[in-house]
Amino acid sequence: FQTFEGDLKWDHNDITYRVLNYSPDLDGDIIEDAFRRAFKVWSDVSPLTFTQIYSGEADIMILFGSDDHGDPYPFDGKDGLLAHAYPPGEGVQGDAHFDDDEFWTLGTGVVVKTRFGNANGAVCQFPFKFNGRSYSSCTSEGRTDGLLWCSTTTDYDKDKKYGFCPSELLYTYGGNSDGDKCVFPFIFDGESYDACTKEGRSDGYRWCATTDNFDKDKKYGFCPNRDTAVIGGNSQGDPCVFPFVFLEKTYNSCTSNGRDDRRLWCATTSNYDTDRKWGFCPDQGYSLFLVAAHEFGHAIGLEHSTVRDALMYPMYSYIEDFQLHSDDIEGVQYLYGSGTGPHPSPPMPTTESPDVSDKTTTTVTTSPTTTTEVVPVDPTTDACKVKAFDAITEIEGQLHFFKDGKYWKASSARPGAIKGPLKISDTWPALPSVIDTAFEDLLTKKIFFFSGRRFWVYTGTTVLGPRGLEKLGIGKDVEKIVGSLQRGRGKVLLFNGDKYWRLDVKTQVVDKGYPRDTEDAFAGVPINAHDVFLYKENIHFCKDQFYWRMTPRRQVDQVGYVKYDILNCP
Amino acid sequence: APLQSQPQVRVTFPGELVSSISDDELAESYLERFGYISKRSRSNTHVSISKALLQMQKKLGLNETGELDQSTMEAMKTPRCGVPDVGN
Repeated sequence: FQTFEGDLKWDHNDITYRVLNYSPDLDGDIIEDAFRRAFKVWSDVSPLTFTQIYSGEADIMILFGSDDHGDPYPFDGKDGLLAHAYPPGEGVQGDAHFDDDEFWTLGTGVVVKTRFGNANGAVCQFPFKFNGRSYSSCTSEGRTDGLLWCSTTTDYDKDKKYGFCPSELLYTYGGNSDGDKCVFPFIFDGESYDACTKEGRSDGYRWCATTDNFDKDKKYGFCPNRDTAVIGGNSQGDPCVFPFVFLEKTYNSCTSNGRDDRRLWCATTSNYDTDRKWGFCPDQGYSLFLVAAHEFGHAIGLEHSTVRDALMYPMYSYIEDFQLHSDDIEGVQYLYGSGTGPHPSPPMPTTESPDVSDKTTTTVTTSPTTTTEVVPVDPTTDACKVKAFDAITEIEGQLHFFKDGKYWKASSARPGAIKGPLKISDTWPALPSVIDTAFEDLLTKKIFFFSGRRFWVYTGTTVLGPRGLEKLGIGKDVEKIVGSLQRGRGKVLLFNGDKYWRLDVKTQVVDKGYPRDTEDAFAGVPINAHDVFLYKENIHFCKDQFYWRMTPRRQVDQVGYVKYDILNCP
Repeated sequence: APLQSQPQVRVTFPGELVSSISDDELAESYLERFGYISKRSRSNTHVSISKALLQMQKKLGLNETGELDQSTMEAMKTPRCGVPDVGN
């Protein structure tokens, strides 16, 4: 392995990263997951941690761009240079850039994540069978609205599992329209457009207006690439048009005719001979995960390795079951040490452990040679010493923080003033000590408490319950409800991590069509959040001592500490 | 399969980056881009290219011939990271 001259490295281990934009080739969730996994490659073998932030300057800023993309090192079109990254430091240092003239996949061809349908966002399975015919790409067959769909199993006829494919007719990404679909035709600069366009931009990204008049409304988004979008040529990102005419012959699929390099291409209008618009058909593409893991190696201080099988070797090659090479591990550990590995375990006390059933322990070493003394600490006397609360919710305008039979109240009008601890049993005698989530129904002022598979409803001092979750229509496989979110008009969303339900508070039954996948509707928050609550109109997802704040338009705009930023602890 | 082979027509596609540079020019550009030769020392002399090729072949684990052989040319055409191999 090699390090940069002067052993450039970060002076802190808690590295932050921010994804500035996304490639049209892959769904945003898949891109973020690839980056998460790429960082994990390094955090598993070092003391480094990587946390995604959504605003401000991160240590590692990640962007997709092509050709001249804002630094002195332009990319070079398809193939050739795939990405580059800078060694640790301020400003552009530490940043990673990916060439968006490449076709980004997970290394084995187009990845089409579906939306809507009945497959919970699963990816398309190609080829799939529909009405006895085999399909190798998304199709609008069987529909009258022209929307592209695919089967998420190999046999739609048998399994009936499907979802809709990326299309500007369904949604956009980025821009300022919160994912709204394109509106066609739309007016831009006085001209009418019937399709996504690159006009008005110098970066080659295809966009559309999400109202009928961009000049007036200024609302826009970027068009996701269809699974048949071409790479390179003179129509990057435009979909193939089938059938197309080439040298007076009609083609219904990609062809290598006209070329002597056997590469498949298609026309992006119905007639190549007249329009001469074309591009290469999607190939295996490059694994964003593998390339990102390599670039992040640079971003933490590693240069290119001379070991051919090492991740830090400069040439790209696809590996199905990736494992970090010992040369890479030696490199990162040379800079940062070995860390605790992927599954750190708590330190073992050297004397007999006291009863820690309801307390955590602090280990105090009085001198290097004496026996270690274990001092129990009860964090529940001070809200600022609680690492993670069981539940947080707003009741009668005050935030309530629940933990192990106690709770605290904090007024948003007087930041820093915390009242408590108070005993849960003094205020709500029927409740158990651990509350998973709670919410106040804004219409009736009833307070719902959830613990395990049971729930209680308090109206003043009158209580109903406990009753089982099955009464709400929630299946027996659900262990508990960890979060709740008032949605107005007597509806509340109930979360158990990766799934959520919509509860009709009046009928006390969840609505049809639920559960749904949390990550589909609330992108960018941890799906294993242990608490979800509404505060000042924003949605908060908690994990450990952190929270992810999501605006009513479902954009994560802040990640912070519950203790410092919500409780206002010193 | 077609019963009789048809003459293959080769078309020049608009916008395609048709490489008109020679292997030597491509090699020099590669060696310069990835830090094996500096712009100043790019004097087209066979000696400096040969030395840089040796360095590149060693760095990338290729046969160290100092010549622009087929495996070296293939390596230069393989997709890769844009960070230089040598220098800053």
